[in-house]
Amino acid sequence: MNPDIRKERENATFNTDALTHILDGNPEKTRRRREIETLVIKDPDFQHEDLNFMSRSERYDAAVKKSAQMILKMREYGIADPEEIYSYKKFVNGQHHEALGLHYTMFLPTLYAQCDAEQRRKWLPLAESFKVLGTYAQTEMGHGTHIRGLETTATYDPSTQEFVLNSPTVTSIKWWPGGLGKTSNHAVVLAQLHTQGNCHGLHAFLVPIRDMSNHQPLPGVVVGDIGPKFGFDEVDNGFLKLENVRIPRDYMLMKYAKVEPDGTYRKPPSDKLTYGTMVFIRSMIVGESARALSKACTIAIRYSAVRHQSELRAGEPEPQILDYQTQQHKLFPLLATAYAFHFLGQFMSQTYHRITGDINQGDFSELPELHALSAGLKAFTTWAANGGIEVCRMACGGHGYSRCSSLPDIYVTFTPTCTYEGENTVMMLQTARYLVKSYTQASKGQKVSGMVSYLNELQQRIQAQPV
Amino acid sequence: SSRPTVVDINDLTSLVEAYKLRAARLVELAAKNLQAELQRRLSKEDAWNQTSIDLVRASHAHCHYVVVKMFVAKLGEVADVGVHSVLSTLALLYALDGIAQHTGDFLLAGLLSMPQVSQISQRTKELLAQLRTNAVALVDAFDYRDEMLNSSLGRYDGNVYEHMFEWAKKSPLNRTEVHESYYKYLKPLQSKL
Repeated sequence: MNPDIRKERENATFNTDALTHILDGNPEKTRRRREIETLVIKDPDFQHEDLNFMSRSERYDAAVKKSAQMILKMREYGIADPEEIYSYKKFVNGQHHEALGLHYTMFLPTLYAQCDAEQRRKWLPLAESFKVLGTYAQTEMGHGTHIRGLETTATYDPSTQEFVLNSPTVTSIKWWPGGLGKTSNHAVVLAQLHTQGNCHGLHAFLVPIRDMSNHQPLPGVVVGDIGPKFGFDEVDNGFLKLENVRIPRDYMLMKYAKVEPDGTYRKPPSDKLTYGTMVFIRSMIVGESARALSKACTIAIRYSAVRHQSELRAGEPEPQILDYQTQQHKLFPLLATAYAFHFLGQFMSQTYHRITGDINQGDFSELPELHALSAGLKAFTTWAANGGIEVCRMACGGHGYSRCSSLPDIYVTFTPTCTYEGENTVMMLQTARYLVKSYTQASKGQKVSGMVSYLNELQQRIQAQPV
Repeated sequence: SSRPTVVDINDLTSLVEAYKLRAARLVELAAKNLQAELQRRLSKEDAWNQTSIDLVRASHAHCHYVVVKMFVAKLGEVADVGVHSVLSTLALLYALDGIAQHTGDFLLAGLLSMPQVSQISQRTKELLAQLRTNAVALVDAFDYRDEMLNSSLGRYDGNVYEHMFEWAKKSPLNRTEVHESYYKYLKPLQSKL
């Protein structure tokens, strides 16, 4: 043990484990997480060459191998609780994403949330046994966060009771979904629903894209990898062009909106339900911001305790760089931010589960607030964490530039969160729409609730002190 | 301007209140600016676009308030005295640093006085010094094992330089003492000059 870092630990004024328990939730969760981590460390199947020294193709290959092994090992060890699955996968993957990431984080949650009872019976066993390998294809080459602008069409043909899916333009080609390029054989495709001559907006369809027996692309499906990116080397983010691809009527996810056999359309109780999976991911990204920033802070602060540089007082030995006020000013507010985001992530996860529980009971009253909060906090935390990671890298001087610091990996892996699941400025404007609406309601004397309830007080103040 | 200064810069409850009032003011400002654009007979869409900077700022302030509020709320659940103390210091630093980054908002809202801005700067420096003792323990509490961080600089044992040197030796360029590009390009070049 380096003597400087040992001294730091000896001087601490609190019990580190007690704080770890708070971050994990309770001591039992810490114990179980550490147990799972030990399973991974001791597993020779997860030992491999440093990814930094591999080509992209080798990294994708290693990621697919790891994903396949993870699935088998989680079955073997009986890891089934979602939090434990998350913990296991996080530890296996380290800073990197996995080839089957979207199957877990978007495809399965979409099926759970948007299939009707019959569809659940059919698709969940296939997806949970990985016979169906799925992804979530929403973004198009020419269209991102503005989902009403998406061009992919699903036109209902009552004569065959099928939807005909098309990518009518180059800009409508699905672009970027993780695992779409080479890994998946199915995709949840978001497309504009046309039936009986009317367009009813965006709906989710389960589209087979590769043959389940030989993995070859199906007729009418043009699919592939979009090429190297800024990070995400392990993931085959893909493109998908659909040319008159026919799918049966019950491949539209019909828990809320429905198309009857004759083509009659039945509206969902809320348009926002179609984007439920995105809201879920945005809510989870808040916690991801905390994790990425806390990793960067861990690296930069430990290194700052070890690194000695220059002179504070002439003739004395070089001090630890953590003793410089400027270094503390760079790192400690970020450390505070990492903690703030950890607790915010816990709150956001609880809020998401509480409100989706209400939605499942038919209460949609808090859905708009969940939408606004998840969008805004996703943007707020990812912007702060992204900038913070870069500050941590620069706080490590020249060595922060080396891949051995892990800071470049943390940065490039985290950066896309500022644009995926909604570009941040657009997210902030979505939140603003809710704030302005709430302000307008409050100014008319209607009570608003939840996190915007302070706008009620604003109204009282305005009335008390007319300008 | 008629609003009294409400902030006690050492009191977290007071700081949450300040963030709340700042958010309220910026939401109000954005809504009024939007209204003003509409009164200039702009279409709804154009008025929205012409106000979008204010709207993003309002959203940012709202989110900032939520973060500070939830951090302070969490402190109420922490029973361990030592942990509570260090987390309170972090929460105070987070709140004051946020004010320092957005001083203009708080001044314009009448929530801060000019002397308080200087006090915040001074208090922030004190908090940095106070956190210095616990900085390594605070990152240890995140409990990232070396295998997960995969960082030579962030190793738990602090043996940074030894590990960096071992890592560099694994670089594919070091598989041979002399790289083949020397024979293919450099040696012929040297022979021609």
